[in-house]
Amino acid sequence: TIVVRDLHKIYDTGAEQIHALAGIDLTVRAGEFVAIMGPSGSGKSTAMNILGCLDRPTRGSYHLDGEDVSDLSDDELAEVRNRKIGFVFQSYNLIPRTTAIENVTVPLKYAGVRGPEQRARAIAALERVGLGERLHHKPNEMSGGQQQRVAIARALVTAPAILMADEPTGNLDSRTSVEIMALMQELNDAGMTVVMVTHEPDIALHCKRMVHFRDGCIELDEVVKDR
Amino acid sequence: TIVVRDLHKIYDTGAEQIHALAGIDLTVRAGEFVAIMGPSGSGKSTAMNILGCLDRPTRGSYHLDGEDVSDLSDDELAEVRNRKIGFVFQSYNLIPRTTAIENVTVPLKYAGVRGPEQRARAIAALERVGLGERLHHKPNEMSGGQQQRVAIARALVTAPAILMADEPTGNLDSRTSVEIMALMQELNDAGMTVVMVTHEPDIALHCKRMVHFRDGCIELDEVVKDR
Ligand SMILES: Nc1ncnc2c1ncn2[C@@H]1O[C@H](COP(=O)(O)OP(=O)(O)OP(=O)(O)O)[C@@H](O)[C@H]1O
Ligand SMILES: Nc1ncnc2c1ncn2[C@@H]1O[C@H](COP(=O)(O)OP(=O)(O)OP(=O)(O)O)[C@@H](O)[C@H]1O
Ligand SMILES: [Mg+2]
Ligand SMILES: [Mg+2]
Repeated sequence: TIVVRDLHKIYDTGAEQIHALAGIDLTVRAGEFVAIMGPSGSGKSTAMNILGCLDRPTRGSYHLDGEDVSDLSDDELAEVRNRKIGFVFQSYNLIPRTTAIENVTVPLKYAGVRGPEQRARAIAALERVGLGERLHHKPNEMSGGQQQRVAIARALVTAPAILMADEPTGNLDSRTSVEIMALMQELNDAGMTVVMVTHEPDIALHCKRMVHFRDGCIELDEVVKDR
Repeated sequence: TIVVRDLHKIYDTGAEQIHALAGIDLTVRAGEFVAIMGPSGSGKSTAMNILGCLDRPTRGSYHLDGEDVSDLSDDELAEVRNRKIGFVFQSYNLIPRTTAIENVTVPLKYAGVRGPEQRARAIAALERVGLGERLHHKPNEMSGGQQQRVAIARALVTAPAILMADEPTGNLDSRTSVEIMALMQELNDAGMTVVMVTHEPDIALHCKRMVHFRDGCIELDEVVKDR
């Protein structure tokens, strides 16, 4: 369960202070399938980075499965993250000059999975996102949408309890997007909690709940009909 | 006018050969407003990079305004590109650790525009895409969609004859996307040729012609009704 209360994030660029999150209250229960939407600059990625244990709030609390993670050290955050969360970055963050299969095995190394099993699971994850033919390609030898799918495979390969994806279909054509959403639905049916940012209403309709951001606040939190 | 005939691009990764473009024939006349669509990996960015004089074809011809540019040197390609084309990359390619306003002035320096005018035009371009409040932010101090809009401003600041944009609204919410498309329509009405890749059908409907790629070929080339 994800519970955030009065979450604030203030970025200090030296020249000015940006109040990116201005008091977010949000609860996501295990097994939910949530879309986060809102205008460019409204705080979606900032919220995802805190929920994903990649960053700390300036003010407010974040309890993940009952544990207060608002003020952990970087190492402690990394440990929680690796154990519970698969994260798809808005800009993919693939390791350059490193093949798809090597990129996808990285989380398995941290999880202590043994060598031969690492390779098998990485191949399965890449095939799952339609990249069985690109295992040995490096990021600069792949299309934008292929890089995006490697990032998705990497987030899923540890079978995390929670998938957090920041615009996972931003560079995918409609058909490939629908295939990815079908994959997420399957994982959600099997119990995985899914929280994803999307700006495409069609994609959001695959989710079960839509949380709308505006200017660092949540302005609407609604259930998707007929899901 | 853009005229490509039997355009091929083969990438050699050492391990294998990828036939990314398998014989493209395409003509785009001055003032057209064209959307390029197709599945992930179908050759859209590869085609855009050749059209944008960022890369050379493996086989086939490309005549830009009557000039054969298929086999120019890197310097010659850069000269044509800077003179005629504004290019928005799928991955933005902003200069890191460099502010928005500095990123946007770069093409003006190459164009020999004088200092004070550089600054004025860069500010105007950034305000045009809604980033008047982010002039002095560096890429890592901006949201994904804000970085994307800096890339658009940079492509437009030289008022090029041709705008080539590879997924310019991929990270923008619907409202901001519509604002950007309205800007492109305005520029197109004023005579700018616009060629843009998009995977969003709603966005493509702002264009006047849709060219559909599949597996490195053009499978459909249609006029958008009621435009
Ligand atoms: N430098 C490269 N080396 C090897 N293969 C490449 C290289 N660049 C692209 N490719 C391959 O060429 C094909 C076409 O790539 P391209 O980037 O043009 O696709 P795209 O239509 O833009 O896809 P997307 O919608 O995902 O951005 C892809 O299968 C890709 O893997
Ligand atoms: N490191 C930073 N330093 C300063 N300001 C920042 C930083 N990161 C983000 N911001 C600002 O905080 C605000 C929220 O950014 P955020 O990335 O969360 O938006 P977003 O909703 O994800 O936008 P998009 O849809 O464009 O990806 C933006 O106005 C942005 O300029
Ligand atoms: Mg974002
Ligand atoms: Mg592409």
